[in-house]
Amino acid sequence: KAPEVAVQRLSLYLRTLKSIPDDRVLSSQKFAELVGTTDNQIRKDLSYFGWFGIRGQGYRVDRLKEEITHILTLNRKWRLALVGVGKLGSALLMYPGFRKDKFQIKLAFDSDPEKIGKTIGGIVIQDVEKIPELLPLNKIKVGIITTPADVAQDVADKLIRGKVKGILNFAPTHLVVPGKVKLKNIDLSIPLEILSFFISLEKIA
Amino acid sequence: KAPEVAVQRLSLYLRTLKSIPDDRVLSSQKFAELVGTTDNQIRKDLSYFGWFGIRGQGYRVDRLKEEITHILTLNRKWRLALVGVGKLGSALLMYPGFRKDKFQIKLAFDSDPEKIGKTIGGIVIQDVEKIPELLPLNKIKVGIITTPADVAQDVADKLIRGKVKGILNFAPTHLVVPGKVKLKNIDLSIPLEILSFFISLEKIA
Ligand SMILES: NC(=O)c1ccc[n+]([C@@H]2O[C@H](COP(=O)([O-])OP(=O)(O)OC[C@H]3O[C@@H](n4cnc5c(N)ncnc54)[C@H](O)[C@@H]3O)[C@@H](O)[C@H]2O)c1
Ligand SMILES: NC(=O)c1ccc[n+]([C@@H]2O[C@H](COP(=O)([O-])OP(=O)(O)OC[C@H]3O[C@@H](n4cnc5c(N)ncnc54)[C@H](O)[C@@H]3O)[C@@H](O)[C@H]2O)c1
Repeated sequence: KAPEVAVQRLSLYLRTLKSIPDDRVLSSQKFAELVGTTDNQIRKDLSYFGWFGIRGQGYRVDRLKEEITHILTLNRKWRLALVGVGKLGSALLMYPGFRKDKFQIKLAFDSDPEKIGKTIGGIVIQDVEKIPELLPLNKIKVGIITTPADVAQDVADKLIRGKVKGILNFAPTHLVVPGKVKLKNIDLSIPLEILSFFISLEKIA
Repeated sequence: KAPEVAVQRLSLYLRTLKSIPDDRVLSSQKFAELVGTTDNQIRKDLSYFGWFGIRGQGYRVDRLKEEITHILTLNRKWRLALVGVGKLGSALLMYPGFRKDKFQIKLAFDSDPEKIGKTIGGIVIQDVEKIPELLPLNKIKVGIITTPADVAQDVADKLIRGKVKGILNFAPTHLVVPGKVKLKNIDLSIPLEILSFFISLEKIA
């Protein structure tokens, strides 16, 4: 696994590459000069991700841009905040699938004074009013809403003020969010629809 | 909304139609004769579902088969059993999306003596050992598994002995089920992957 700093350098490489036309081919010396590092460092960083340019061949700018973009998306760690630590929220906080390398719930919020200050899955439950202030400080990118439907829009507005880039919504209600915020609604009766469809096919066949 | 008995008659119509070649066109009298009912009854049943054959034109067998199959899949009520009434199971039992006309959780099971006999969402929690006996009695078609991963296969085996046609599995483990049982695994980190991908696209664009 690549050290975190190598992943960070990659975004620097990508920013540099953005100002170079796609049809160019760069020698590693030239590329190092543009970035402001050594060609050894570049070769080493890229080899962490299985990219072994052939010595003397140079790098195709279009291929390099594509490859680094792909690597950055895979390796980025996503810091999440969950709002509404009830039955569903607690199940998600304890779920091993959310604690994989890539996604980590870092903050949890609720409005219930009985819950604020308690710890679940190693995370202290905070007051929902603190979302706009705490999210930017903790570089939170995505909010998960597991509150009742009637407060979900208000919670979404707080998450947006906290500068999230995306919202995963479990509450059965339609949320209005600005275009730049990506919204994904979850409805667990959909997999049931799919399952029931396949069962019916079996029956009528 | 059509009365339940009209939906049941439709499956009788479909069984009759199965023995007739697709390319045939049947008059409503002929169709009634084959089914053993009156042409008025057939016309009335089909009109519940918005199917108004034109008097004197008769019914195309291929269209009728397709249409009734479609209606039967939509209107069928699915009776479900949930196993593992913990955080996630309780959230699903209380979730309005599962109480729509089509899907209804009728039975709930757990192995914890503290929970057996208690009521949640109007349903009494039963002993998991009773699954093979209670499921056929209650015409349960689908089992939902919200237990820890290490007991999920054992629970799946019980559901299969209880004659379910499908399993919705939330436990993070690979289940082995016979070919005739439809299995759908749920992993809530997948929608997160999708969300993070769209956010990344936005960033690099
Ligand atoms: N999408 C699905 O498939 C699915 C499945 C199950 C449940 N749900 C939905 O998920 C939500 C949570 O369900 P649950 O069973 O965990 O409910 P719950 O009542 O157990 O939990 C709700 C939590 O939200 C907190 N809360 C209430 N108002 C708040 C606010 N203004 N700010 C912050 N926190 C607040 C409550 O204190 C509680 O802890 C509900 O909307 C439910 O309909 C969705
Ligand atoms: N797929 C997903 O996206 C997702 C999300 C959250 C949680 N989960 C998973 O869902 C499962 C439930 O999570 P939770 O947080 O509700 O756990 P939980 O511990 O709160 O609930 C588990 C329940 O199963 C019961 N149980 C244990 N052994 C049993 C047996 N042999 N037969 C019947 N019941 C039994 C327990 O008594 C308890 O009530 C876990 O496997 C968890 O990993 C999956």
